[in-house]
Amino acid sequence: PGGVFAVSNQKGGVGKTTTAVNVAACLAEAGERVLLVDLDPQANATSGLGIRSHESSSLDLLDGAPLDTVAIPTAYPNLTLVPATGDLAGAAISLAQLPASESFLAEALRGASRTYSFIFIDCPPSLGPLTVAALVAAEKVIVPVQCEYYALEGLTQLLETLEQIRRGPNPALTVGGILLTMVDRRTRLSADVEAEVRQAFSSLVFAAVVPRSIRLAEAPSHGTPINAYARDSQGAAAYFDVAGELVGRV
Amino acid sequence: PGGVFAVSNQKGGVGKTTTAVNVAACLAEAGERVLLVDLDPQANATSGLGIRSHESSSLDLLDGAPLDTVAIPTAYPNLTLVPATGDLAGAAISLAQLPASESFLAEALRGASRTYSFIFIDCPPSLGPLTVAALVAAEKVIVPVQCEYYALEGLTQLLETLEQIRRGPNPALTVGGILLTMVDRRTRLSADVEAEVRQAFSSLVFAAVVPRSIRLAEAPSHGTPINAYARDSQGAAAYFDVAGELVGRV
Ligand SMILES: Nc1ncnc2c1ncn2[C@@H]1O[C@H](COP(=O)(O)OP(=O)(O)OP(=O)(O)O)[C@@H](O)[C@H]1O
Ligand SMILES: Nc1ncnc2c1ncn2[C@@H]1O[C@H](COP(=O)(O)OP(=O)(O)OP(=O)(O)O)[C@@H](O)[C@H]1O
Ligand SMILES: [Mg+2]
Ligand SMILES: [Mg+2]
Repeated sequence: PGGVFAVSNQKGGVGKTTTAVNVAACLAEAGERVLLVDLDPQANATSGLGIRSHESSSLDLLDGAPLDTVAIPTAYPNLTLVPATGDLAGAAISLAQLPASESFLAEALRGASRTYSFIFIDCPPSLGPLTVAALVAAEKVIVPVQCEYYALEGLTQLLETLEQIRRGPNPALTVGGILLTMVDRRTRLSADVEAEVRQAFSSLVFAAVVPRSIRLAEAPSHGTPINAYARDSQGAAAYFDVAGELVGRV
Repeated sequence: PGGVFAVSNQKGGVGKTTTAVNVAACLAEAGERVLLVDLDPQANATSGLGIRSHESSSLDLLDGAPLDTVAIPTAYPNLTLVPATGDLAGAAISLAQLPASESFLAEALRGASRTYSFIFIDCPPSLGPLTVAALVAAEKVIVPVQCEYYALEGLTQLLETLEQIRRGPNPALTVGGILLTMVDRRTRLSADVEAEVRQAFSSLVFAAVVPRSIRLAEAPSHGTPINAYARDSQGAAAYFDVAGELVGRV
C-alpha cells in the first residue's frame, strides 16, 4: 500500500499541518515507515514534531542534495522528517524563475518509496511554486477542509488547480481524499458545510472526520503528535481512524 | 485620523479577512469613508461582503488602472470595495519578475486618502509579492493573531519581514496593532498565548480582543459583515471595540 501524498489547501488554517503530522505519527506507530516533508516556510510540521534546530532542510533538495542527507529521525520510531526553514519563502520566488524547477521535489523523492511506505508533504497555504512542486511529486492529494464557509468556497479553486497539474506535469495525480476537520456537529454551520461537501464530492470524502478538539491545538506547543500527547483524546481517536481509512483507500 | 492599513499574517486562518471586513464595516457604520482592498486570490473579503460578480479587480491595479475604475460600492453606506479575483494567484509570479513592481499598490492608492479616511488591505497567508506590495502601500500593519501555538510561533518571522520593509521600500511602515482573535478564555492554551503575546509585545497589542464566536463564522455564508448579520452578538461588540480603539490609536 502507501504512496506519496501532498497535504494541500490554499485556504489558511484548515488543519493541513495537524493532519500531516498526526496521520504520519499514527501510521508510524502502526509500524509503517513514514517520511514527512515540511515544505512550508512557517515550518510548523517541524516544530510540531519537536524539532528545534537542524542543519539542512527541504530547501537543500532544491539544490540537488540527496534525500538521505536531509531527512532526520524524530523521537518517534518509524517517523522520519525533512524539516523546513524560513528561507523557503525566498525559494518560492527563485522557483518561479527557474525552468522545470517544479519537479525538484519529484526528483528528490525518486526511489524514496523503496525506503518509506508513506510519504506526506505538508504544503503552505497557497497555490504557488512550493505547492506546485509538491503536487508534481505526489501521487495523491489529501485536502483538509475546515467545516466553515470560506474553506468550502476555496475547494473549487483547488480542484481546478489539481486538474491543471494532471493535464500538465503530473498525469498520475489523483485526489486521495477530502478530510473534514474542526467538525462541531453542535453548530448548524458545521453540519451544513459537512452536508454540502459530502453531497458535492461523495466518495472522495473520508468517512472519518476530525472533531474540534482542544488537545489537537495544545499538542504542537509540546512538540508532540496527538498519539503521544493525549492518546485517549477524541483527536487521537479521529486521526487513528483517518490513518486506518487511508490505508484502506490506497 | 485614519490611514492605510495592511491586515497581514503569513499564518493561515488567524482572522485576517474577518478582521478586515468587520473593522471596515464598523467604521463605515460610524460614518468614516472606508475602502477595503481585497488582495487575496481566495477573494474571501469580496464574498464576505456579498459581492458575487464584478468586472474589474485589484489585479487591474497592477496594469495601472485608476483606482476609481476598480473600486465598487457595497450594500453598506460608506464602505467601498476593490474586489479580488482568483487570477491574482498568477500575478504573484509575474510580480516577482517585474522590477519595482512591489509599489504597484502604493501608486494606485496615491491620493486615495483624500477620498477615504480609512483604507484596509486584506492580505493572503504568505509573505510573497502580493503581501509585500500591501506592506509597501500601507502606513500601518494590523496583525491578527489566533490564540494558538502555531500562530504565536509565526509572529517573530512576520515582525522581521516588517523590519526589512521598513529598512527598504517603506521606511514609514509601523505596526498599527497586534489583535488577539478567537480568544477562548476557558482554555488554558488561549490564556497562555494571550499572556505571552501581551508580555512580549505589550502596548502594541490591542486592549480589545475578539472572542471565538460562531456568529462571526456564520456571517460570511450570508455575505454580510457582523454588524449587519448579528448586531447584538459578542463578535459584533468586539469589532466595534476594535474599531473604536483603532480610531484612538491613529
Ligand atoms: N481538529 C482540531 N481541533 C482544534 N484545533 C485544531 C484542529 N485542527 C487544527 N487545529 C488548530 O487550528 C490551527 C490551524 O491548524 P493548522 O495549523 O494545522 O492548519 P494549516 O492548514 O496547516 O494552517 P496554514 O494554512 O497556516 O498552514 C492550529 O492552531 C491547530 O493547532
Ligand atoms: N472570532 C472568531 N470566532 C469564530 N470564528 C472565526 C473568528 N474569526 C474568524 N473565524 C472563522 O475562522 C476561519 C478563519 O478566519 P479568516 O478566514 O478570517 O482567517 P484568515 O487569516 O483571513 O485566513 P487566510 O489565511 O486563509 O486568509 C473562517 O472560517 C472565519 O469565519
Ligand atoms: Mg500548516
Ligand atoms: Mg483571509
